[in-house]
Amino acid sequence: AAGGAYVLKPLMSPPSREEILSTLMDL
Amino acid sequence: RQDLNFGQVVADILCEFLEVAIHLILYVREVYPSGIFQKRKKYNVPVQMSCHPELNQYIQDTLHCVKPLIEKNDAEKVVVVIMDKEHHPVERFVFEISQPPLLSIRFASSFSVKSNWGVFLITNRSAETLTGGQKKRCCSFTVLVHTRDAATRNMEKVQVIKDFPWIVADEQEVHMKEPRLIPLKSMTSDIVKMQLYVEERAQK
Repeated sequence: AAGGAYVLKPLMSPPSREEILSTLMDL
Repeated sequence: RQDLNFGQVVADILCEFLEVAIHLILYVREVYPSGIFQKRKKYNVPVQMSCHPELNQYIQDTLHCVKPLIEKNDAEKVVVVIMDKEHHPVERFVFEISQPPLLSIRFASSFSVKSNWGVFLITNRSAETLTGGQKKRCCSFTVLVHTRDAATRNMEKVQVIKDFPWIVADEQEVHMKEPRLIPLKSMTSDIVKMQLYVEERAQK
């Protein structure tokens, strides 16, 4: 990364659109 | 002691704002079904906020980890990256943060910043009309934090939740090839300066 700094992100991904849709159907 | 508390106040205010902004971006970009969003009023402006527990928890955990970096002025940018099906960035909503030197700040004025957020959000929302052509391809998102130099050896600062580890982002998520730059808003207050712009992938 530029300037010696890091760009960080969470290892885990957010819930996918499909996961959200499937939980909506469960309700 | 007051300066220490001040950093916390700034981080609290910014993270509260970023939470609203992230929800709004996800709604506007249709990353998730519109049915999980509810209209709320934040900063005297109607916004759309998710009411899905899992998604809300993810956003809260993310910002909970970002907060210590903002508190120590170690976060230069917080970026919401919207990605396509192939996990390539379509758009990057960049929140560039800078804080004045702590000693020059009048603590009491910190709360006046809230009245400005509404305008910021409205402008944020207008991104829809500016970059709506990309909407159909939005499938997922990630949040990136660009640290300042001082934070480079302090990965542990961001890993404050045990089961929510952070890693260095992939190059393809960080940079887009020849992006179209769309400045949205610049806001300056006594406690913080924030600039919002969008980097949009060039249309094929």
